[in-house]
Amino acid sequence: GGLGDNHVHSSFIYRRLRNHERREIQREILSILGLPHRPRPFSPGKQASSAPLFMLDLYNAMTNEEDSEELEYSLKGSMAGESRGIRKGYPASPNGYSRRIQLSRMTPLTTQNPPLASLHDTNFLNDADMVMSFVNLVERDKDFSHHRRHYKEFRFDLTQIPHGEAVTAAEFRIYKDRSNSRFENETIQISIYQIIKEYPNRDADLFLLDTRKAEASDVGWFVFDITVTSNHWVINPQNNLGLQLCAETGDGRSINVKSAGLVGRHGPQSKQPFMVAFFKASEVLFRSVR
Amino acid sequence: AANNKRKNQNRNKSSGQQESSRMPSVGARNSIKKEQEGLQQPITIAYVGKNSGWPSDWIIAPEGYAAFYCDGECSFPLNAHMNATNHAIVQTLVHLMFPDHVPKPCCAPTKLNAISVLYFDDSSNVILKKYRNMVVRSCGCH
Repeated sequence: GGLGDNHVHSSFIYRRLRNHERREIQREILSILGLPHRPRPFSPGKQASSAPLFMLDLYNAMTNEEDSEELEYSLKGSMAGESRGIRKGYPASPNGYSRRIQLSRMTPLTTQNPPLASLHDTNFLNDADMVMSFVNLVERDKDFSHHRRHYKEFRFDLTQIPHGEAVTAAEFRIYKDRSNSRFENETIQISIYQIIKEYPNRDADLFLLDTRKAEASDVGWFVFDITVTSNHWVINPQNNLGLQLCAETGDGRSINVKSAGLVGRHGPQSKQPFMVAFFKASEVLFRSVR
Repeated sequence: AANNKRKNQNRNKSSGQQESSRMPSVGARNSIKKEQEGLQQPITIAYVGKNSGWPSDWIIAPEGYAAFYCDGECSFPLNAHMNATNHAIVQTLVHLMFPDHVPKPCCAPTKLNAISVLYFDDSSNVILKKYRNMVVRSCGCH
């Protein structure tokens, strides 16, 4: 605003900070935030990726939660399973987050883009001190056996989690478009497995984590709970061999993941599969007295 | 009476007046009654010498108003029923009387909010971190 701004309190002394003062304040801010150095700025193109969009959605939800008592009321109602504010037509917050919750509550699969924070996430969000998204590190499809030729592999590096954070929930998210017309009246079962052990000449040992059923016409984000697996990987990083996903018809026939409508890493950036984890801090950072 | 050296002396009004008389620049004399040890010390306001030039109407309280001052770190509001403005004035006066023993008035946060920070890490993962109790939304003054 500057000195001429009428809104500035007259007793406030304004001056340009000296370089060393600015550096000190920057250091102090990084110290408060527990960051080793200044985070990299958003680079062009990345913003449109699914994980950053999802995280931005959560960020907006968090920020608006702090600003809006109405939203707090609405969320509390939702958490209690009553969804008081939503059901009784409680006014939506300015950013429409209440409306979004309603959408994701009513229809687990939505056509919304970016991937919306669901009610499920809102609950985690209230408790979480940190949320982190992980990009899929698999760049080339593996050569699976004929039996698993339609399987897709995903890997996430969980070694980058900041010190002092404990996983409270973790999800694998994958987007589904309309399935191929061949599966018009089919129910498609999507399963996610944890890779337990890999072998050079045969398929890996897998452990079934979660299964979802969908109609061919369903469009939206599928969320798989991988909390236990993530905790295991955080404690034992050497056991993090990744996830495998497969799609089957109702009669157990394995089908091409793309035909099922599932968007892989060759799909649009905004629909790329990713992993998100919610954390609770085990240490508390205090502001230093200045 | 707020002076620890004299706390065992008579706690009557006259001793309080003796203490107050050590502040010639302050026209009013307050009798200070120390009834308990601890951070919050009760005092009784008495307006003496109203025409001496000291603006006694600064304190929005009747004669004999039971006020408190903070002996250790000052942080008001002390309690919900106490007037923070009065406390600030009383605290200032007591501090002026005994600058080495009684701190200046200082308000405390009554409602703290979190801030959220969103950033990329070095592996292109995105981190959303919530820092609790970082923003003072209201304090003892308001």
